[in-house]
Amino acid sequence: EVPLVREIMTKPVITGLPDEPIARAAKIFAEHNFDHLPITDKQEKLLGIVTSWDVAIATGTKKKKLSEIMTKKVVVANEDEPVDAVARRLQQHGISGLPVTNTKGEVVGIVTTEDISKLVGRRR
Amino acid sequence: EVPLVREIMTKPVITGLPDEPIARAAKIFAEHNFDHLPITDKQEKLLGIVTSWDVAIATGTKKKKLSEIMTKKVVVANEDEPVDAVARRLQQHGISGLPVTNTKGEVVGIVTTEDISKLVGRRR
Ligand SMILES: C[S@@+](CC[C@H](N)C(=O)[O-])C[C@H]1O[C@@H](n2cnc3c(N)ncnc32)[C@H](O)[C@@H]1O
Ligand SMILES: C[S@@+](CC[C@H](N)C(=O)[O-])C[C@H]1O[C@@H](n2cnc3c(N)ncnc32)[C@H](O)[C@@H]1O
Repeated sequence: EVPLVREIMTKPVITGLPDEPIARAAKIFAEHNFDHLPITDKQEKLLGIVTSWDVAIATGTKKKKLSEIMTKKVVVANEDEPVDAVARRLQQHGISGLPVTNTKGEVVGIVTTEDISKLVGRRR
Repeated sequence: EVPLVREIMTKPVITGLPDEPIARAAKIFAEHNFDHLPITDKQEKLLGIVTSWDVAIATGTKKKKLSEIMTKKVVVANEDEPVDAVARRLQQHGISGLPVTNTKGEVVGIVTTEDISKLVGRRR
């Protein structure tokens, strides 16, 4: 009845590396028309997240790398969770997207308030 | 049964002027933890919209004013519309928020995918 995250998430997910410049996130957001970039190390371990909000507020500062603006304590979803639980988690943290992890802790997708809002618009 | 926009929108709405610097939008986003800034003239006529995405992709460019990065053809909602129609409009345009206007065309609030996603998270 309530969909699971795996049914509405976007995959594959595009990620960035912490030493990449902030301009790289800007380029990715521009090319793909989205706002969320999980940051991983070269072994694909999740280290942080950067959103267009982080890049926007870095305007006019001297910050250079993604590591300097990323949020390190990342709130995530598991692909088998029901969407209503994820909607509550987004609201609780005042954020608009969650990287989705599998049972091994690997990032397999991303789910956002845009994906959840789509469900409300479905014609019955 | 389906809520109306007026029941879930945020108000009052904070707006910017077209000749203000991009840094002003960055400051407003940082202070208020949101991503959408409708742009109006001094008579409060709606001229455009700037989101954290617009500010993010302006990184490293020579743009200075909000007028240089705003989207001029603004997609809006009316406060008496049902939320499911608004959810479809957001999805259709690939955007995450709509300024809300009243019958006089004045901007009275803002509604986003975060507001709509909240409804999915409601405990029944
Ligand atoms: C409070 S939110 C408000 C703006 C916007 N809707 C967003 O999510 O970025 C902004 C901050 O939340 C952080 N953030 C976004 N998604 C996150 C997540 N899944 N886990 C941890 N922090 C997150 C961002 O890195 C940013 O610093
Ligand atoms: C294609 S969206 C994708 C990123 C993001 N979620 C957002 O809405 O900004 C980015 C563009 O949509 C524009 N946009 C956002 N809300 C809009 C609205 N209500 N009417 C017209 N354009 C809008 C922004 O100005 C930005 O140039």
